[in-house]
Formats: sequence, C-alpha cells, structure tokens
Amino acid sequence: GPTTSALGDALGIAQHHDAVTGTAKQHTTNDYAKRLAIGASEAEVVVSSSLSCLASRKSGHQCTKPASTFSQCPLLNISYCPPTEKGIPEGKNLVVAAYNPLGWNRTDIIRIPVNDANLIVKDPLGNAINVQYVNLDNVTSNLRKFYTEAYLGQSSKRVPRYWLLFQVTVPPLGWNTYFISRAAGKVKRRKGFFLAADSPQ
Amino acid sequence: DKTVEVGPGNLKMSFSRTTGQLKRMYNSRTGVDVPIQQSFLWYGSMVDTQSSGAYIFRPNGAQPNVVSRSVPIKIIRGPMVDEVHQQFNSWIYQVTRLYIDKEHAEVEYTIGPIPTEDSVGKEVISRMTANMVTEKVFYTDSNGRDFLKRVRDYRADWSLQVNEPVAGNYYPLNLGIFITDKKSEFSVLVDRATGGASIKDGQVEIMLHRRMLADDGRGVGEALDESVCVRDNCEGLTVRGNYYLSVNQLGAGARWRRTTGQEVYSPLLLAFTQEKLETWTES
Repeated sequence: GPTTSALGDALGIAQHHDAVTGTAKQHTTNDYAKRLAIGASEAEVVVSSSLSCLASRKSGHQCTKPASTFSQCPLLNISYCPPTEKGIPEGKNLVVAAYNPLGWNRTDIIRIPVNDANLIVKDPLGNAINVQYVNLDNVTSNLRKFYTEAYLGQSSKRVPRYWLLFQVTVPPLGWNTYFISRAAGKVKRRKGFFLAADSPQ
Repeated sequence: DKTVEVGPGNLKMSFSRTTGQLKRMYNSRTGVDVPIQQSFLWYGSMVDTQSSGAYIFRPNGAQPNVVSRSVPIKIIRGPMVDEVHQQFNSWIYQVTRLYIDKEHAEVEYTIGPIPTEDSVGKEVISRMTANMVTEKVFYTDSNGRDFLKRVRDYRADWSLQVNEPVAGNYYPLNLGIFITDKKSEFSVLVDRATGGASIKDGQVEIMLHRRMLADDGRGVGEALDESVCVRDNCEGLTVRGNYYLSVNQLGAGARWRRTTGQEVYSPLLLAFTQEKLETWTES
C-alpha cells in the first residue's frame, strides 16, 4: 500500500542549498518539484486513509478498511477541488474533516469552491451554521484554467462559480467534521454585495 | 466621503475612493490608528558587470517603477469577511481580506507573468509606507526564530561602506518584518521565504516575484526566467501567495507575530468525502 517513504526520500531535497534557495538549473528544479510532488501525493493517501479510520471507527473496533475515502485539495489556491465542485447527491453530505496540527484551539474561516449557491453547512452537532458566498473572480478562474491544463493536462472550461465560506472550530492536535448538503427549498439569506468605487482619476 | 472603510470586525481599513489605494489601518479594540499606503513597484535588474540573478539581487540603480498610482477596486462585504479586490495592472492583482474574528489583514497577491519584452528584468515588490518615525531601525526574523534589530546602512560589528543602497539593506525573511515608533508597531508576516527591507523611515517592502534575462555568474549558468507552457503557448510564471498585516500597540505585536506565524506555517488540513450524515454523527 501507499507509504510516506517517497516523501521521506524527497525531503533530502529540502536540505540541499540549491534546492532551498532556487539557485539550481531549471531542469534540476523541475526534477526536485516532481520528486516532492510524488512524495506528497503518496503521503496524502496515507493521511486520508488514517483520517477515514479515525473518523469512522466505532469504539473498540480496529480499522482495517476505511468506510469512506477522503481526498485533499492541494490546488485549492487556484480553486481546483473536484470533491467540492461536483454536486452533492440526494441524501448524501459532503463531509469536511478539518485537522489542526497546532497545540491550541483554533477558529478559522475556510473557503471551498462550489457550484451550488443553495447549500446548508452543519457543525459536528448537526446545527446549521452561517455561510457566505463570494463569486469566483476572473483572475482566479483564468489561473485555474491555465495551470490545470499545464500541470494536469486537463483543458477544463468549466470553473466553479462561488467560494463557500464558513467558520470552523478545531481542538488542539485534533479534528472536527462539518457536513454540507443541498437545501430542500430555496435558502433565504442576506447576500454578500459589492461596491464598486468611483473610477480612479 | 473620499474614503471607504472595510472590515466586519475590530480591524478596519480605509481605501481612497479616488485612487483605490490603502489609506489607513485602525483597530477599534486597541485604538491603534496608523496611516498606511501600499503600492507595487518593480526594480529593473542590473545587467552590466555584476548582473542581478538567482544568487544576487542587484537593481540597476534607477528608482523603482511604481506600477500604478490609482487602481480600480471592488469591495465585497459579507457577514464573515470583507474583500477588497485591486487590479494594479494586467499582471498584478491583489485581494485584501478582513475576517470578523481576526485582527489582521490577509493579503493575497497574484503576480505574473512578468513581461520582459522591453528586455528589462523586473523584481517586483509590495511597499507599505506608514506614517511612523522609525529612525533607520527595523526588525526581521532569523530563520523563523527571534526577530533581530536591523539598522539601515549600519552593521554593529564592522564599519560598513554602502555600495548598494537597496540590496545592501535587504534581509532574508522566513517569518516576517516589522517597524515601531514610540506608540505602535506595524508588522508584516509572509507565507514563504522572501527578502525584505526598510529603505526609508516608515517604509517596509517585501520582494514577491522576480524575472530576469541575465545570469549573475555565480554558478547556476542560466537566467532566472522560468516559463510554463500549454501546447505551444509559453509564458513566465505567475505567483500567488499571502502576506499578513497587523498594527499593534508598542510591545503587543510579538504575541500576534508568534501565534499567527505558527498558524500561517501550519494551516488547518482539510479532507473531503461524501457520506450519509447518519454514518457520521455517532463518531
């Protein structure tokens, strides 16, 4: 199965002065990036399956085969996140597990790309929480189109329409799960609005 | 009427309606109120004798070029976050976010591809100018550890002759940079290793992207001019990242810099799956 060894091997790169400072030749830098990406992507599978075990295990049972498979979104900065962009099937939830690697309680606002403006977000106790939608700007959608085609070979013309924002609270060195589902009817909410300033003189 | 104020929480930022530029930062809880401007500039890279390159930062001696003195802005307000979108030119875009429960501003920049058709290498900075009397002093971290005092054009342990007034005052940043006056502190944290300086009193600048056409002759043997291609269309790299701004009372910024620095370095890890709710509530 997947291990963290490839990432461990690639981490040697982080100790080489040329790799850290950006003074390697371009083809060498490309090779470094590839090794780190292969390692990170294999480690992601390990972490995701561990999270699945932790999150779904009933007490006293050992996790041999996780009930669900988690996936992560390393390209969230350019709004590329297939698990959140695709629609949520009837009767199911998009489960968001948030892990806090620091030793103190954290409250943060997370943002994920979505295509549906009619979603409900519930906290771990099942209470609906406040959300905010922000339209995806053109700069981000162009960046996404160009770089997903350059690096993933996907010429996707379809980009997500919104960022969905909601507040999460995560305990120290722990995790919490949030549940996103489609609303049965139309959700009535105060929309974020924008104000365009006067054209600069 | 000439400014517009944003921020759903304690921290407020004012932007000029006419120029679209940042004017001030104000924390309503602490009372700290600092007039601050922010702008993008680029240094032209030196190409004669010792060129600017991957190892060497050496601007060509000219004043840095101001990218734009007035920018179109768009403001988005919401219950959790206010966003200010600024398009400085066709290749520099910035979004400033103020969250309801945070007392700092998160600034997301998107820079590139840097044009080089004019045969000039460019080194792009964000410069923040605060109305603070700093007397040549600023502070930068030491490999993410203690912030050390830096004095412009001065080294404590030898007599410095300044030949490079800009590059000679640049310091490496892993965590951030800050300045102080008798009342307040202005801090900038970064999400990646970069360079920073305070070239004039009250100013802080950070280097965000570089693209140049000459090798600096220190061993790499090629110019710092990476490109990315889609089919036959190649262009210079676009970088996207964040920096974080905070104003604090004198002496109160250290706590913010250490905790926020950790949170920037170790963000929440998100993982996604689709499931029936009943399967999950019992865990």
